[in-house]
Amino acid sequence: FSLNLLCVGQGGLGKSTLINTLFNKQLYDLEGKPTEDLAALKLEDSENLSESLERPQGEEQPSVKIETISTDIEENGVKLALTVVDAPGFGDAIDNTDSWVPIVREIDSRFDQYLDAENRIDRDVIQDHRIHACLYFIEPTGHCLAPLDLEFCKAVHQKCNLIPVIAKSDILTDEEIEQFKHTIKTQLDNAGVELFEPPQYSLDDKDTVARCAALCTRMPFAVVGSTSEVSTPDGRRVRGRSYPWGVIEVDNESHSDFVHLRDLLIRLYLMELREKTENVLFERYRSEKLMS
Amino acid sequence: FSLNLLCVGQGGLGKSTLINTLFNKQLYDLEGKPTEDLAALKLEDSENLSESLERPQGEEQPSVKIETISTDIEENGVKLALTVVDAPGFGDAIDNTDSWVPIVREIDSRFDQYLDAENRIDRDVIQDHRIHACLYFIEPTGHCLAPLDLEFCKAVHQKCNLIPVIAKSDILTDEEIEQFKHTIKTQLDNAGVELFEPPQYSLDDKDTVARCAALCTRMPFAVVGSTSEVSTPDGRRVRGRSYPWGVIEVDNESHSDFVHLRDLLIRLYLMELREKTENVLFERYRSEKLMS
Ligand SMILES: Nc1nc2c(ncn2[C@@H]2O[C@H](COP(=O)(O)OP(=O)(O)O)[C@@H](O)[C@H]2O)c(=O)[nH]1
Ligand SMILES: Nc1nc2c(ncn2[C@@H]2O[C@H](COP(=O)(O)OP(=O)(O)O)[C@@H](O)[C@H]2O)c(=O)[nH]1
Repeated sequence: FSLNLLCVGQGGLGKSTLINTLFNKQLYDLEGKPTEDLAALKLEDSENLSESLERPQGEEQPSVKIETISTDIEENGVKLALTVVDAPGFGDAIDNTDSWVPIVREIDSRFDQYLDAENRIDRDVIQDHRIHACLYFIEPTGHCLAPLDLEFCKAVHQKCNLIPVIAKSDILTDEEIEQFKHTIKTQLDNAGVELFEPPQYSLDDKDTVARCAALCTRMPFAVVGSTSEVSTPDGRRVRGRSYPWGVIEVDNESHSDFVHLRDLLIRLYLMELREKTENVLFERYRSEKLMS
Repeated sequence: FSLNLLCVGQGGLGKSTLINTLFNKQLYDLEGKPTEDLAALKLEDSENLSESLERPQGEEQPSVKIETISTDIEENGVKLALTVVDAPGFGDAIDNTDSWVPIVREIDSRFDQYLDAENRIDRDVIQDHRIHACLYFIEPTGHCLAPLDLEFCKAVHQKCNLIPVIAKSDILTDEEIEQFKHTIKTQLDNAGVELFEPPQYSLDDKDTVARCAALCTRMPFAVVGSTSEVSTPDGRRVRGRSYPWGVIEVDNESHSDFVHLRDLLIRLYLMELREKTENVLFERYRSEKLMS
């Protein structure tokens, strides 16, 4: 199976760390650049960071780039051809007007690529590069969504399965998270933004229905990411972050929603994400294209 | 004594919380609005928040506003007439071009106000509204300063004592804080930005010199703010934030630089901040004004 995941958010929100954590593989190194064998793809990005430390400020900022990393993942015995599409520069400039446009173009061009492939004679070997899900990283201010967040969500929710996450949620207490999630959901509702919802089937048993409902109410997922191994006060070795006042455990359900995001994305609804892309989102794109 | 403190940073970086924590007084309530007796000043701000949840998105965002809160503070038996100048809206829009301009204007207009007052006949009752220090809140990404941060710092460092702080620094581990501080200082150096440095006197004893040097190396201060009282695992009641994995104590030196910021601002260098404003920054403004 292929899984094409679009990851969007301002720099420094822990996107590369979260991807590494989700797939338990060092796709990105500690500076958020692709690891050795993929380094070529992100070389431009690391050059930008050192440049931005030296070049005279006020010079025009680089606009949003689209970068791709591909690798094979094995999850529960299932082989996944994973592609992560990243958009460094999004939200990082002084003026972020239209910064979502290159990203929307990328989603569309992948739909176009698939339309072309469908029309070829050897269509039984179509490679699916369409975006199956978009993880949108929200800054954990605790207040409300920023105008840029809403513009982005409105621009993409009809084109790909949108899964917003509250980045670095360890900065918020449990009460603050609850309040923040409530405000975010209200704003998204008011803006008419649809989020990915695992579909309900009439033949589902009670447990499945309950689990699906529980997952939906938890969105947007308040996540924490880390591939570092640390020791807890009671001596266990866990993936997490170590502070003077305590240790956050990534795989601990009471510390963040990480395990729920991982379940949704990889263990429970991977097929649903692909099917909705194929049957609903891609078809919507096809008919809009035919009509224009 | 008057202390006029300018506070600048994106929304949600804990500015109002930090002010409440520094002066141990609820100047701002839990939503970052001035408390009851000062509510009138910030009424417009709270209306904006509920409006932004309801109004159609894409509508033009409000630009940067300047708001002021004044109150009397008693610190170690010394009475302070504290004024906090806030700039809600800074850095919060999609396009933040020139968002520092209203703030620079505010600093200048307060200098102008003092220049006028000096020229009056009753100049022995001059009220000093000049900005004595600017606390600039840096987003704790862990990467580097954003272009907006640098533009702001360059625009104000010659006009007021600039004290950058890393907001909500509990999101970063100790190693990440060290690395981040190093990167920030490099960028500020390269941009020619001067930060407030407690002056050294030739008659200072070794301890004072050492303490001053230690404070300088700690900048930008990695702060945490909270007025909530929480219980530590070992049963103490402290100001802090309580998480499932531990309790951050605001007044604990090993948890953040908060006590160092408080010392610099209130206990050790309050006079130096006012003197530098009077003797250096205001005089620079006066001569630039005379020459233009
Ligand atoms: N507090 C906290 N820090 C994180 C988390 N995830 C990553 N970080 C740190 O945030 C910094 C930036 O992470 P990175 O993954 O490079 O962000 P990116 O620019 O969005 O790819 C690094 O110092 C990470 O160690 C998290 O969940 N919580
Ligand atoms: N993790 C963390 N959260 C904080 C800190 N200070 C404030 N907060 C929380 O951040 C949110 C916004 O704080 P606020 O002071 O209103 O931010 P402002 O918009 O900059 O004035 C609130 O939920 C605060 O409880 C801090 O030092 N660390």
